[in-house]
Amino acid sequence: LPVAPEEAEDEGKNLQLVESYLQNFYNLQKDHQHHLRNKGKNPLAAKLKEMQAFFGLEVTGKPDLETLEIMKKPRCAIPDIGQ
Amino acid sequence: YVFTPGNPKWKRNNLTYRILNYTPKMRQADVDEAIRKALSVWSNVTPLTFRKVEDKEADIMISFAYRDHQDNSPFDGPNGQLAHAFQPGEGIGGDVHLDEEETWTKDGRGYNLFIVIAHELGHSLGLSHSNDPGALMYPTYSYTDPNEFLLPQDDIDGIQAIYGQSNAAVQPTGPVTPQACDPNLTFDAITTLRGEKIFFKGRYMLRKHPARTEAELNFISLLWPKLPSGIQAAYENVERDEVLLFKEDKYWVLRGYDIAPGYPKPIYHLGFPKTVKRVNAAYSDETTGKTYFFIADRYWRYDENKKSMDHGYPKKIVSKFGKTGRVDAAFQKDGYVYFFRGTTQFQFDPRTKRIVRKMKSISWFNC
Repeated sequence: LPVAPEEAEDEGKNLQLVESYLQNFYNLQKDHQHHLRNKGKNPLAAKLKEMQAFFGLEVTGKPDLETLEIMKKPRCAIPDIGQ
Repeated sequence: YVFTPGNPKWKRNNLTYRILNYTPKMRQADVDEAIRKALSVWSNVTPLTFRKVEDKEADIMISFAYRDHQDNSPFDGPNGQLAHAFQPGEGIGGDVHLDEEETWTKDGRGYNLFIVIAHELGHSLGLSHSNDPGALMYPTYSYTDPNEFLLPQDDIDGIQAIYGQSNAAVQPTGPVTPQACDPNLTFDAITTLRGEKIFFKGRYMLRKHPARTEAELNFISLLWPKLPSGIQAAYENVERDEVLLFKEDKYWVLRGYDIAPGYPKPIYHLGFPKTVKRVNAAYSDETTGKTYFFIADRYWRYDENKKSMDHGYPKKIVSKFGKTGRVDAAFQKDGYVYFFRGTTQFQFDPRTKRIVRKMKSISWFNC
């Protein structure tokens, strides 16, 4: 089915939430040339897996509901991995 | 628990702290008290001491800051990131910065300043984030009544691994986060709630939803900030869509998922004599409208329709329920009553008045 505009918007918001969360707390590099990324490697999914493992979630590498729920919780600004 | 990479620590135990500014959202005396109490959380379990200084550089400088405050880690406005702190070291090392745009309080509203500062001081002393959901050093915020706060064992282990034990004759210990499949797990109270089962343990509850294999561990305060930890008995009145929760000589009522106003009330309103000081366990039989309260080796029976205790009680538990004896927790499901005593669970059939099965207390968690 074509994705309804509001769903597309939600998806965009969620992706933005995931990226900034992983940049803030899991040392995801701010890489602005997504399209130049070499094939096969997906640092975002790898970092997402790190976050899911830390919080004892199912390690899928995908921003599922439980993962997004935790990312929306108020928290300490110190990274979870490394300083 | 996790040490900060590089294992930074203070080279001496007698540290100084200074409060650089105050938030207008709290009385200054309350901020001072929250910080003093947060420091004592760590000094109580280590040889560390903290002395307040007013007008010179201190090891730990505590301040409220707004957005970009020149430390390369700008805050993000209300909610989200609440505060940060720097690992032990000179200059900015050890300092704590709190996001001025948060709603800082001394209670359960907004963000409790004591809880957040106690967490940040863990970083100031060399700890990183723990992935124990019950630890103070867990990254996400969760409220605990400061008067009930006990530093969890995970955090005690972490900070003592850096600075050693306290000088106290008896080493303080802290609450351990329950693991659903720990065979030694026991429960304070258990109730059904709209088809779910809620297992109470200390300040935690394990929620078991019939459609989910895993039990979900939460702080009681996550759903009910006004409920104390250490709930001792609980039961659901399905017909009225209510759950009654007991601790010492008081009880609360949940209507649906919300604490009903006007509670807690004394348990004596239900008809208990003043000699009863607490309830060990309770369950309500939906078919008869009778609720059973277990206290030591006796039980009372309460009529939910008449809203009064039946006459001729208390009676000995063994007289009706066989050798279950003392009961920690109980609930009814599909006509059977499940009694919990320590790590053992008894399935009781009220029709035949017999225990039909004996299981481990954690049998509901698909371990």
